[in-house]
Amino acid sequence: TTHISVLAADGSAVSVTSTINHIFGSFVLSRRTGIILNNELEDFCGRANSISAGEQPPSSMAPTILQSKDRKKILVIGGSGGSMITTAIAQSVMNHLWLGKSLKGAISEKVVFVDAQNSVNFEPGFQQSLIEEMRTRGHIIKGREFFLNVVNAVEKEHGCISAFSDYRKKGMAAGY
Amino acid sequence: MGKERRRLVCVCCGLVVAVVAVLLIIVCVSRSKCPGERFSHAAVAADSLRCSNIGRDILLEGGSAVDAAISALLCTALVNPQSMGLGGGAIFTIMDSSGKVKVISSRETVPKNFRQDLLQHCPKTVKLTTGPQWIGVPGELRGYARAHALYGKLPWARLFEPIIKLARDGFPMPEYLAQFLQHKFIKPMVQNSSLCELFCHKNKTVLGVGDTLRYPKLADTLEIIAKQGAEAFYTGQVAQDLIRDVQEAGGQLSLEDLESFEVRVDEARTVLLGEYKMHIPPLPAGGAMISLILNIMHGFGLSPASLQGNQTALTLHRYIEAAKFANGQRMKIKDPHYSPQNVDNMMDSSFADEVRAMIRDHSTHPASFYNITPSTDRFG
Repeated sequence: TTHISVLAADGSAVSVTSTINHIFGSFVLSRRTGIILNNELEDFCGRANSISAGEQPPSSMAPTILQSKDRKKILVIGGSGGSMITTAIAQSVMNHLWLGKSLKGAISEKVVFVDAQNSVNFEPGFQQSLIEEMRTRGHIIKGREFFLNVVNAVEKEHGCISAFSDYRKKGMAAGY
Repeated sequence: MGKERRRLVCVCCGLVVAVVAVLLIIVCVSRSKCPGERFSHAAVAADSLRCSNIGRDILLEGGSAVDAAISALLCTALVNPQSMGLGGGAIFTIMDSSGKVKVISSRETVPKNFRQDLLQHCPKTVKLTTGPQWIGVPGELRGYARAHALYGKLPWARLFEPIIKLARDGFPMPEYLAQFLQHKFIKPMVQNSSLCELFCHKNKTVLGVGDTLRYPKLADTLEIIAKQGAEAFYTGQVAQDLIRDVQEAGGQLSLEDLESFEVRVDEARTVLLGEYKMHIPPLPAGGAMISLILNIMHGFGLSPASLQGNQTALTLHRYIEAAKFANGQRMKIKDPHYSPQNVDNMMDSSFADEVRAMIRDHSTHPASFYNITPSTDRFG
């Protein structure tokens, strides 16, 4: 999955998330067209007992635009990483809007992911003392191997634009 | 004559110097207005600098935010082909300059002749699930076309120009893609699939950093779509070629599936979050879960002080608890056109208040408390 955030000079904005689902989707390449096909129907697994033609599978994708009520601040944000999208975006928004971190700091912060079994997974490098503290409060801590969460965002405040693409995918934003 | 020529040269030089000076002043003024790594006018954040730059250049040329997004997406299909491409689907949340927000969803759909026993073949553990039976009807390009029809400024073909050149000329293998290709699980899968035509040397070893990545066949396809429009993918020669390939691989996708694919255009769902309005796409996208977590956390009155001293652990604990309650709602995330159910409460602050009241500051609950239905995690 990938996410792109755009803020144009006229104040319009686009938050778009696109996917072929798993890494290289279905692993089927159309040789005549050069197109790699998705494996999106796998998203029904564990989430549905039956499916119907024309139905869209459930998704964690959430291209989001936040705007202050006075319209002076706008945050265009979204992410990739399957189920990790939810907490990665929530954590970045929380870090930035309420906990006082810069956009870059909010996205770069090590994440905590609560998996489908409700076990808690900390990104490598997360503060160890906090992990121990969570263990004492009764959380089941697991050591997830892959953290594919990526958040890309653009924000405008007081007439200036900050843009940040997640280092985790070696991304970088551009503007003028 | 000589004097006149010298005078002309002097005038021209003066003009060039004046233009350069004006440009320098503009750059300096805009830099000083927004110091540091910030920008004064517009920006694009994509998964690679190459694609962010392509989006930025489209904006500089007078393109709309949607134009820039489409070009950056097409670029990403080449730079991060493991993540997305024309064979997938997308969800756009678009705010116009008046502040009105729409969602354009071209997320893939179930084809007409899907395997009836498909869900019985779901993996029991987290792993890559491959094969043509899992292919959904790709909506990607019809989504771009609809977004461009509603919000585009530059001609459709212009958005494809830099991408076709990139696909044909090639570019250095991106480091992030190379990491995947060299991964111990993914490498043999690529080597034993048709993807090896794109990502392997002739001797079947996968490409690495330092190699050049080219997409000649995709460049041809992009050229057709640039000239003929997205319909070439859904009803034209590209559609026929694509379906032949999928069916030869054993898939059920048909020309009828492509032809009948419908893009959904909706108003965005808007959630009030303190002093912010959060615009998210409707189901089956996952924005409702994010809004629940944020609504719960907002009620705790977060501020920079929430990360001071022992407040840090408390804030983290509350966040984890909020995420557990959100997980408990995950099974409600379904296509509303097929499973009509009211999930408005997930975005309602009173529901968040109820949940918050159930969070204890120094302990957690058993899994059943959170209304969790066991499933596997997704990693797309």
